[in-house]
Amino acid sequence: HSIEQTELADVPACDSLNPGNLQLVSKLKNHSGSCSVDVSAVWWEIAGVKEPCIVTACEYAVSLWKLLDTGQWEKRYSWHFAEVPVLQIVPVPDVCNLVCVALGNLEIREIRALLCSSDGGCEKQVLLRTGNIHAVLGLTQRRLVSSSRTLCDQQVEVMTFAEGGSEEKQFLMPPEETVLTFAEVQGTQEALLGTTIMNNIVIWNLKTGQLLKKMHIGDSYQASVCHKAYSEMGLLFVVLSHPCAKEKEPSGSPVFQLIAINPKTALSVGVMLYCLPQGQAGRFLEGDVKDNFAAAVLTSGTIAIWDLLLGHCTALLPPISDQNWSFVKWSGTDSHLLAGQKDGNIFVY
Amino acid sequence: CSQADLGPISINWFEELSSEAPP
Repeated sequence: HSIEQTELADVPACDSLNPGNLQLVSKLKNHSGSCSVDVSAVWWEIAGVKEPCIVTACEYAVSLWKLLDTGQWEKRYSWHFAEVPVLQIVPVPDVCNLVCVALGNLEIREIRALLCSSDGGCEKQVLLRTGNIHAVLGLTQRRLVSSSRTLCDQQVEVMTFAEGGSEEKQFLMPPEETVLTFAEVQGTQEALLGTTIMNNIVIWNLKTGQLLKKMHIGDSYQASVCHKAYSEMGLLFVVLSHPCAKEKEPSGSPVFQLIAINPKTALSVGVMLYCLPQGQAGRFLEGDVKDNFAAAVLTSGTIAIWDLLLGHCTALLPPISDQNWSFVKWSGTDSHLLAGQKDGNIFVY
Repeated sequence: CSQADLGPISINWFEELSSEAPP
């Protein structure tokens, strides 16, 4: 009923990997002085032309950067926050000239949309949601899903950004347990997946708001984060990371895992473990999955990248200038990897 | 993974679950 069969791909030795597989394209230094917390990429219309821009977040400021012909990055806009610090950027696919951010201390207390006035002259911010927010994700078709909890119930809300700046709201049927992460299901339009605090995976119908199924995926790993889900041949494939995974197992250190679930029967089986190469220590701190590639910042301060189809780690990026990596994101606008350090250095690979 | 581990599979699982779940 739970994860039983897990294949291990051949784990290459550490020596065969190097960051040479990654090509450094440019570097961006944010001199804001406060701790750098996140990075993302967004389409933004500047002087009538839609351009891929980089968004950086420090504790109390979010900035939009445009790439100049000289290869240098120019800061175009900055949004400032006086009271509550920024926790993460929430990219919304299919949206131009808008970026969402989650603010809070340990937990998310606010979600705000950051935009500019129609003439592009000044920065604006709109408060979208407040409360004890546990999970938030930008979805395709200009939507944003979030879950918040009061003492007695949970609300799962989908907001759609209409052209012209207005928002429409819809509620999904909440599960009894707190939702920790969301993921869209590629290959099944209108299916949304969530992981819960009780190690269950839930599926909604985004169109009707129905809660379709709750599936237990086993107790081997607690607090799994779902990074990607896709439906193929009647099965649901889910890529999870495990913040609580043991640092050393005989097979190496597992960082990501691919599991297959039959949504009809709620039975699941482990398909693949994505481990660190021999000789590498560390476990998952934070990471991102796009298409067939997974990237993770490890407790060792190194970034590791896996090809999910090959099944093994294909590149290791050690700390640069004696600074550990603190976050990593795949660009949503092109094929770049954005790697960040706490002091505000962003490296584009 | 073999089909036996996961029970009977349906390509149309999303539509079937949507028709079975409470509105």
